[in-house]
Amino acid sequence: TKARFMEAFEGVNKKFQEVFPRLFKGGKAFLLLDNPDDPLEAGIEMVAQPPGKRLQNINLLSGGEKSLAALALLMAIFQYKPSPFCVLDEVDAALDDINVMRFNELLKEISALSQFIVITHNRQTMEIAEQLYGVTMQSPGVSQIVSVNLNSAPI
Amino acid sequence: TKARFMEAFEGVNKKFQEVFPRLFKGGKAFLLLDNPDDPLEAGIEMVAQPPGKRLQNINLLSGGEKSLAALALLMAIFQYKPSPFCVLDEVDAALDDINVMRFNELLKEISALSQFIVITHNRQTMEIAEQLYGVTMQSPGVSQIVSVNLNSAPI
Amino acid sequence: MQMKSLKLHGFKSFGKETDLVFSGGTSAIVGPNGCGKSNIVDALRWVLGEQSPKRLRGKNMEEILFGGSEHFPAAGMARVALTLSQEDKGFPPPYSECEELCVERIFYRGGESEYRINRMPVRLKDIVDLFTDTGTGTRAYSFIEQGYIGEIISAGPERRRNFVEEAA
Amino acid sequence: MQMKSLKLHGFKSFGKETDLVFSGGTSAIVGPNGCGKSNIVDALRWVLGEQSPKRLRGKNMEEILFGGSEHFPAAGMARVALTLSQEDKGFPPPYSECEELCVERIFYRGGESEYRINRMPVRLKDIVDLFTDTGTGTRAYSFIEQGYIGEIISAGPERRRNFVEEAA
Ligand SMILES: Nc1ncnc2c1ncn2[C@@H]1O[C@H](COP(=O)(O)OP(=O)(O)OP(=O)(O)O)[C@@H](O)[C@H]1O
Ligand SMILES: Nc1ncnc2c1ncn2[C@@H]1O[C@H](COP(=O)(O)OP(=O)(O)OP(=O)(O)O)[C@@H](O)[C@H]1O
Ligand SMILES: [Mg+2]
Ligand SMILES: [Mg+2]
Repeated sequence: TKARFMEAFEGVNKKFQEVFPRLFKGGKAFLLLDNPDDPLEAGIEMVAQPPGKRLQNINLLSGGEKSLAALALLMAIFQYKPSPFCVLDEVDAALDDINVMRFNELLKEISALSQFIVITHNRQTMEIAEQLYGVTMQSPGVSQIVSVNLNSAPI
Repeated sequence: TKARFMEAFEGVNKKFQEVFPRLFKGGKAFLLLDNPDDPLEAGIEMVAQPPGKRLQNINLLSGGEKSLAALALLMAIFQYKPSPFCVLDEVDAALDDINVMRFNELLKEISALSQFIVITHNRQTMEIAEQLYGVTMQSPGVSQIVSVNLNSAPI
Repeated sequence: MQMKSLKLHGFKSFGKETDLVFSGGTSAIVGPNGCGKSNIVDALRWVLGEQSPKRLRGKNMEEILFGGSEHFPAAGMARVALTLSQEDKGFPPPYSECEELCVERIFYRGGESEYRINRMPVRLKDIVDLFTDTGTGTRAYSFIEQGYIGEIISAGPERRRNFVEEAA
Repeated sequence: MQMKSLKLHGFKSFGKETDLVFSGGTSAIVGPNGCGKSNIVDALRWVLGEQSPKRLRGKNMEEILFGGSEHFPAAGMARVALTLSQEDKGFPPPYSECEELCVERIFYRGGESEYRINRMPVRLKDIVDLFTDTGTGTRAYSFIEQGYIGEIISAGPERRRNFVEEAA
């Protein structure tokens, strides 16, 4: 229904406006309905201004900036209406080390709400996990789980 | 012309069959025309068998395996017909550290043929470069080039 | 609701029976390219009731059966079991008295399927309903698959709307 | 053919005049997200004659002009100059006697363009021809942009064919 969608849209938008400056250490961003007169059909535009840069459609941001903005939206939706668990598969792939760290700080906070499972190749991300599962194929083509020691991790 | 395309196709295919096992440390792969009777219109399928696994369309490989297979094709085309230079923008994003190393070894060899410029966030890749350019935005929104010391690189 | 453990046997690259035991807090799954990490994500979606092979990165459901390797023959069936506990409110009826729930899904080569909750045969619908009622389900933003984060941007305003609609 | 240096001024985030000097061998360009690395790739494509704003990640050519920042006003023009040397065979006519070539492209707000080779005004066509003759050009496999490596796989058999055709 129109009222229900608008309520969710405004709730998520509010959260997004808080989360974005947290991940970007400044700047601002918000969501827009591309057709405000038709909330049931309108698509959602994302506008963002990383600190020191101009306000623009997120399509014009760099690869890593787009990733981080998408993660801000995701975390905003999650904070607005948490699921019991959340699985993230290599969402940090395009982020530099500083942005990985900022995202992980937010993740640690939000993980109080729900159970998070993250798949990653990034050592910083491994360090914030409370449990670590290593997957290997000792027998070719057959997966198995092994215990992982971060200091000796061959990954 | 048909003859010219077929010659390039077979030349690239031959190289691809050599490069793939180099990057995957084994296994095999090859290209197929999806319509051998119509070489001027046929698309190119890629079939791959990483070591210890079954032969399958590359669509069924993992994210990192797809990346590495695509890089094998790229390097095969490059060896078949080198350009004077080649620019690679974060092609190592989905690769684990071992595969980054294997790709970089191949890159070092092929860079004898042409001038390579690689953009990366990966320290291993930075280490194989003969020149390093750091880009920063000391003045927000304005890029500049700085000299980079790998040991102190804040990246 | 908390995931306690996930058991895989015959599902994709998990030809050998494998257990993941969760003990609370954030879990990180790591390993080399192609070792099976994303397959674990697929297994989780599948046991939660995912019916579209496309969302499991395949063309048909048969592709989730372990296809065999040098030392292991192809599997005749794939089985995934997810054990859950519910701390605060308890599970929805008829499981309100249970401390733990074990949701099991089996797929046989040839196309037969079995579904169980605490060893009792149920229909797929019962599994899907259970997870919808507990706000789990396969909400678009509970599972961010490999590459999806880029799609949220490139897929455009319509897809993004669907994403937000799931929170409505 | 070797790239000797690339000069950017007013192009995308390079509001301040910037020089990259290449001294042979593999170069790595590094820096935080959003600092301008991929913009350097766009500048290189552009000075080689790229006419499609889409391949420069924009909707129109005007978007390549530095849009201004807190301390720098927007640019009235964008200029990129690429200096090349040709060791073994020498450049194609009429540049066969040159040791070095400086290819320059300028775009003014309002839409005017200027093209120069060794300071002599030329047409865009002359720049494109020069690079086609030297086997440089914007061959699909000379420039692998961010995210493209995934596309080679997902874009399917037709796109892959175009990729190989460029080597024919
Ligand atoms: N039905 C199946 N039987 C056997 N092996 C399979 C089956 N389905 C997929 N695989 C194998 O599982 C591997 C992919 O696993 P997965 O996608 O989980 O890798 P990953 O650990 O996520 O890697 P990456 O880090 O590259 O994303 C592939 O090599 C594929 O061949
Ligand atoms: N015309 C312009 N004027 C000013 N700034 C611009 C212009 N065009 C793009 N930018 C800015 O340049 C930045 C993007 O640069 P670029 O894509 O080169 O980043 P990058 O270093 O490749 O980052 P990543 O590691 O995330 O890929 C964006 O923040 C964008 O706002
Ligand atoms: Mg994966
Ligand atoms: Mg970039």
